[in-house]
Amino acid sequence: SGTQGRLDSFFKAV
Amino acid sequence: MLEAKFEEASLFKRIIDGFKDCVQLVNFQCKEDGIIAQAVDDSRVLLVSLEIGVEAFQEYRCDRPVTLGLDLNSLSKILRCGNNTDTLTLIAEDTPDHIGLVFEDNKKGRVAEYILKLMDIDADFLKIEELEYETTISLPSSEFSKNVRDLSQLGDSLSIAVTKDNIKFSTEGDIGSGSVLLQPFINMEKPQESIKLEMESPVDLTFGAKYLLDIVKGSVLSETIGIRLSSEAPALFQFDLASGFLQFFLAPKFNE
Repeated sequence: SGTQGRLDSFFKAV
Repeated sequence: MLEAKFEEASLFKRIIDGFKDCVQLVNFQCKEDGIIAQAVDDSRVLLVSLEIGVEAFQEYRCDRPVTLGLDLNSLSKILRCGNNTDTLTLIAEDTPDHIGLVFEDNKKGRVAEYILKLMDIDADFLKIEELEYETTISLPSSEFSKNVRDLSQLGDSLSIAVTKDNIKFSTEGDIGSGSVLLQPFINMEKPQESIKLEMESPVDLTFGAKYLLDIVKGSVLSETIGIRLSSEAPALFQFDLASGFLQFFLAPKFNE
């Protein structure tokens, strides 16, 4: 049920 | 030179046990003010962020910032060799290719020394913005663990819905469905058993049960868990240490 989101959409690599 | 001494090895063991099953290779950054670590699981859905403050140590000295690339599977093998009540000292040079772990039982005069080779871990460090959350709850970590373990038997997704009156965990699967409804209350005599709820607007989020099953392993660190939810950001699950914390950021599922 539903599509799994990814962290990369929210956090940027530094 | 790093010398970080835990009064009891059990604390560091519990910290590592709290997240070793979801990430394997982790850079521990040691600085004057303590140790931090961050790692993302292979599917890039779950982020672990650890902070161990200086106060968590019996003695702490870090002359220069040093990064320790640790394979948690290997580290766990060595941690199992120490007794829980031993002191544990982590020792590293300024540009180390290995770390020393010294377990001491002062009553018996027993000293056990281990060397662990370090890994060169090429992992990007994610910048965690100050996120705005619509809902903050805290509850006994045992209550949270039970709900996650019980409901994950039925479905591979688990929803957490919060209104101003209650918190509802629920799931649906092939064999049936289940839900647990909790209401906030304050236990004056045992504050750690309280369920607290602060809400700006209701949220209803769905998470992969397998990630929540990883997160509940952090329960060994704290009697309570703090959960912050937003429809716009990864959920934050936090276990507080006496000095520091273990945080899990988990990206929710969404409907297309």
